[in-house]
Amino acid sequence: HFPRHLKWQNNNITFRILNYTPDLNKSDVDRAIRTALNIWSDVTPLTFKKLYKGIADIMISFGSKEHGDHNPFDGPNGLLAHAYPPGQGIGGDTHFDEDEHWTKDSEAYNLLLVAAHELGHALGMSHSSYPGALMYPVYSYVKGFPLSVDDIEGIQALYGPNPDSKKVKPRPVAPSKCDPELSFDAITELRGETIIFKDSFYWRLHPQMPEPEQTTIKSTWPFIPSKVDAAYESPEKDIVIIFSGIQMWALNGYELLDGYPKYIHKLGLPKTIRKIDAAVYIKDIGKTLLFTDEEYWSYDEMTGTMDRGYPRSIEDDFPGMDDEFDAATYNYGYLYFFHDDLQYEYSYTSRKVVRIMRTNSILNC
Amino acid sequence: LPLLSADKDNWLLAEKYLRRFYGLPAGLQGAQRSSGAFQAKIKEMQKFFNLKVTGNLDDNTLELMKQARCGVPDIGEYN
Repeated sequence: HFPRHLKWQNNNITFRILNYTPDLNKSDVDRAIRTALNIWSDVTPLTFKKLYKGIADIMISFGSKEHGDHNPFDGPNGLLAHAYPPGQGIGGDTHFDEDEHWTKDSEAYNLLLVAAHELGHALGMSHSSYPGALMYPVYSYVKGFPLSVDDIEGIQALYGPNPDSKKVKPRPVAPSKCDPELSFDAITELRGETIIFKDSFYWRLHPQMPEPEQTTIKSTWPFIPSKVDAAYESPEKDIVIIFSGIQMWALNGYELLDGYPKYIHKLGLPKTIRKIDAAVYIKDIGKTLLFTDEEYWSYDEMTGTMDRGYPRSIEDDFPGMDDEFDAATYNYGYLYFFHDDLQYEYSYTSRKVVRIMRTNSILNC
Repeated sequence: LPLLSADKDNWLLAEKYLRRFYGLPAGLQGAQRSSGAFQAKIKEMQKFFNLKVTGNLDDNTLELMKQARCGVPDIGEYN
């Protein structure tokens, strides 16, 4: 909250849209603002009435550079919008930078998401330090209901819960990298970086970055599911394959390759396989190992076929480890298997476990 | 030696960012040296964003400063 917990003194709040962006149809702007307000009214007793003239509690406008409040915008990118906490006069007013390109989808800046964030300020919410919260100060694109538990608790601390007890499914809070019980969903390399998927977030590890960077999956790849089961990179083809359920996606950097998503059975897996737990590409032999429950398969990247003689038992071929994996990666002759909160360093050449570490040691914990 | 122009730009960006969002007082900074106030504000920002708190303008901190964001200050008195 803002200092002194600023809030509106009654629950019936008025708003007025003073002007419109040319980037979108007028009706799309109206819909984005109304939906953004509904996001907050779904979890509180607040109601919002639209005014077409006169002074409303929340005056909404688009402007560029200096736009009348001595708090100028800065041209494209950088600052996207700002809003004032509840109060008389400028209090509650919400301004969008007209120099941005406003959209209805994941391209450029989604007006609905930015409006929902700014209207959060107009209702008394300050910034959250949780990357998964709507009130996090940095823009990231998400699909679905954007409020996290942190946002809901914050707004309800000011106005109380919705009397109709509407069922809303909050966005998950970002996983904490140093949680001792942290497990991973999937790991892959991507053009020299390591990408670690967990829930609807991923960490990006760059050899020259001392700290991992956490982002939502949807903000980078809006077209892939927010829950990844397995992933691997085929560096020769410069693609990353993402598995979720019985489907897979091929990414070339930020782009989705044509023809995807495809069914995982196209790889030659039997229809009984409904999910891949972990996948890892072993550069030295050009094979990708796909782990499903207690078994694994070997896929030849050159021929695009599944190797004969598989599936084989994980327990038989990788002695000394658990018989199921969450994620796997390969580096300089060593396989790294992740299961729950443990990480096994396995020598592929000497076929034995060399070290057992905490899963999150890869995140500098 | 004179700083590379990219370094200078980064310092200016950081100073502007900390002034706007963390209330760094204007006019206290040395040319390219990080003053106590500057370091304290960087630490405040790094803590807020769960970055490694170093007080230095490292790559992670700088990258976050360059991202598109809301214009409302993160913490402190609203102005």
